[in-house]
Amino acid sequence: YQSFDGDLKWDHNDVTYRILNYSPDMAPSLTDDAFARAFKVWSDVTPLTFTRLFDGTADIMISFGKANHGDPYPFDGKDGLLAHAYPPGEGIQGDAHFDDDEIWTLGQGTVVKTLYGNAEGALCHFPFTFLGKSYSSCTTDGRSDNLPWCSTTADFGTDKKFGFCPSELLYTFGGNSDDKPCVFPFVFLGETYDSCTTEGRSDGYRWCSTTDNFDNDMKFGFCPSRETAVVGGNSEGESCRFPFQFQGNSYDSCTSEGRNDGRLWCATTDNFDTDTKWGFCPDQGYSLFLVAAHEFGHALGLDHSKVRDALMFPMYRFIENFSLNEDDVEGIQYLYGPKTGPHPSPPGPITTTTTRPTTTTTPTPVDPDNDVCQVTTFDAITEIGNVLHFFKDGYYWKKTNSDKAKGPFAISEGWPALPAKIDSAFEDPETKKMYFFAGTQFWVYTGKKVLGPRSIEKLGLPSSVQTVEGSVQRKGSKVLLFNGENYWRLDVTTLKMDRGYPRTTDTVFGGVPSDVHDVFLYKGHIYFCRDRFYWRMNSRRQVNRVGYIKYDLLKC
Amino acid sequence: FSLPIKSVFVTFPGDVIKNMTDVEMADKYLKRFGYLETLQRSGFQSLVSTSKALKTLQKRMGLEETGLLDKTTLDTMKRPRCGVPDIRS
Repeated sequence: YQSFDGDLKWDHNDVTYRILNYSPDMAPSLTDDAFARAFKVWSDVTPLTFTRLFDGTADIMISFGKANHGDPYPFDGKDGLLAHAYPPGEGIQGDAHFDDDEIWTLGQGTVVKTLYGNAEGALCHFPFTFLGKSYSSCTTDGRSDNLPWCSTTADFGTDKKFGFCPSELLYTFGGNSDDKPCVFPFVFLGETYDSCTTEGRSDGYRWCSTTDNFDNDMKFGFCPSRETAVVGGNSEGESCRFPFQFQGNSYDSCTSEGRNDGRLWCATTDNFDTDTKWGFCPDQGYSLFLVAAHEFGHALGLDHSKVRDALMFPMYRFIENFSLNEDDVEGIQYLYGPKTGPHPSPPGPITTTTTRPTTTTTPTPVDPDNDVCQVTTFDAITEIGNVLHFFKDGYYWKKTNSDKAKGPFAISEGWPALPAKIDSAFEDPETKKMYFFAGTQFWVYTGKKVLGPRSIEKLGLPSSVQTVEGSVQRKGSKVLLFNGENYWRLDVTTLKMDRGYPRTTDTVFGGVPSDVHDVFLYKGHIYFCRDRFYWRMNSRRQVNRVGYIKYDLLKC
Repeated sequence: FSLPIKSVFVTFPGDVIKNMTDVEMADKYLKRFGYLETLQRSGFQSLVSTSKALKTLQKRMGLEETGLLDKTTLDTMKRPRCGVPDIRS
C-alpha cells in the first residue's frame, strides 16, 4: 500500500460526506446505499465514522459528472477512466468524482428498482414471463398509459408481483420540481419538446419541464435512464432502434461494425446513415459500490497499491463477494489505527435467551427538572394525535410543531399499566387505540381502558423476537413492526400478522442502518433512529435526510 | 460467397474518444498516470524514457517487463481504471 506524500489524512475521525447529485442510471436510494456500504468498508476496520450531510460543506463531496466537470482532470467518455478522488484536505481535497458517461450498476447489469406496484420496491426480475412471452427488459405491454413495468419474480402470471420501472413519466430527480414527472409536450425557449432533452445544458444531462411551459414556470427535473438506454454517443438516454440501417446493411442487434475499438453500438433511429443518431449499448456496467470504496480510500489518504488483489489497485475488477484485502487494511490502519472499542452488535434477530426486563425494571427517571434536550437516546418516539411523544425511562415529553417540548410527564399517569421502559408505540389512526410494546409484551389502550399485557407471540411474531423496536402505520389498518433486520406487517383489526412476512428491512428500506433501535412514522415520513441520529425516508422510500433528533425534531 | 465483410471505420458524431494510434494512446497514458513525466525529469531521452516508463508500468501491473509496447501492455492500458495517477512527481 501507499499513502500520499506527507501521509495526508483527516485530523478528525468523524468524517462527513455529502452527495451533490445522482446518476440517471441508478435509483437515488440504491446510490445512497452503495455509497453508505462503500464507507462502511473503511469504518469497519478503523475508528472512522461517516455521517452524511444534506447541505453545507462536507469533508467528502461526492458528485457525478461528464468530461469537463469543473476540475482540471476531465473524464473521457464511456470506459477508460471511471472516477477519481482527491486526498484529504480543504476545498476540493477529499472530494470524489464519478464519470457519468459510465453505466453505473451494482456490477452485473442494470439494476432496476421498481416503484409503486405491489412489490414493495423490489428489483425487476429479468427475464420474466408475461402472457407466455419472455421479457429481458421493462415493457409497456399490457398497459395503455405507456408506463414501463416489470415483474419482480420470474413469472408474472403465477406471482402477480410487479412494479414500475424508472421513467420520466413517473418521476424526475434533482432540479427544482420535487421529483414530479415530466409534462409532454413542454415549451423551452419557444420550441416544443416531446421527450427529455439535453438542449440548453452543457453537461449532457437529459432534462424535462415538469409543467407544460418551462419558459413561464421554470420548473424542471432530470430524467432517469431507462435500462435499455444507450450511453454516450449523441443519443444519450434513447433506446436502440432495431432493425437499423448502417452503410446500407440492416442490423437487428448491437454491432461493433464501423468502430476500431470493438465496442458495441446501435442506432437510435431506424437509419444511422441518414440520421447519425447512435450510442453505446448497455452492458454490465461498473459497480458503483466497488469504485466508490476505492475512491473513498483515496479520499481518506490511500494512494494506489501495487498489490493486484487490493481494492486500491488502480484497475477495475468486479468482485461479487467483496472483502478488503489485507494490504488495504494495513494501509488504512497505518493512517488511522485499528477499530477500537466494542464491535457493533451483529444485525439480525436476537437469538439469545435473555429477555429485556419490562415490568420488573426499576425505572431510572431523568430529573424532571431537566430539559428533554439532556436526553441522548429515547426508548421510543411516536406521533399521537399529531403530537410527537418522546419516551424515556418512565417519562415522556410532548412536542408540537410550534411549541417547545412539554414535560416530562410520568408514563404511569397516562398509561398506568405500562412498564417504565417501552420499546415502541403507535396510534391506530382509524380507532385511535394506542399500542405499546415492551420486551415480549404488548398493551392496547382504548382511552383509559387497557388490554394486556399480552405476549407478542400472540400476534404471530416468532419467539426469537424479543423486542419490537419500531412500528409504522400503513393504510388499511396495517402496521409494520420492526426487529433487527426484519419487519412484519400486522393487521390491527385481526391482530394477526399478514402472510409473506417477515421481509428484510434492507431490501425494502435501503440506505438506513441495520441496527436502528426505533422506527416511527411522522408527517408521512418514516424515521429510523440510531443513537442520536435519524434517517428520514420519504414515501418513495428514499432517504432524504439524516439529522439529529435533538436539534431537528426537538428543536433544542 | 462467404466473402469477409470489409470493415469501414466511420467517425461517430459526438464520440468523446478520438481515433488515436496505439503509440499516441500509450504516450498519453504514460504521461497521464505519471510514468513518463517522472522519468523524463531525470534527464533521459524521450525514447529511452518511454521504454523505462513502460517497464515501470509493466512491473507495477504484474506484466512481463519488456519495455515494449506489446499487446498485453496495450490491453492493460485499455482496461477501465481510476483516474488518480499511479506515480506522483
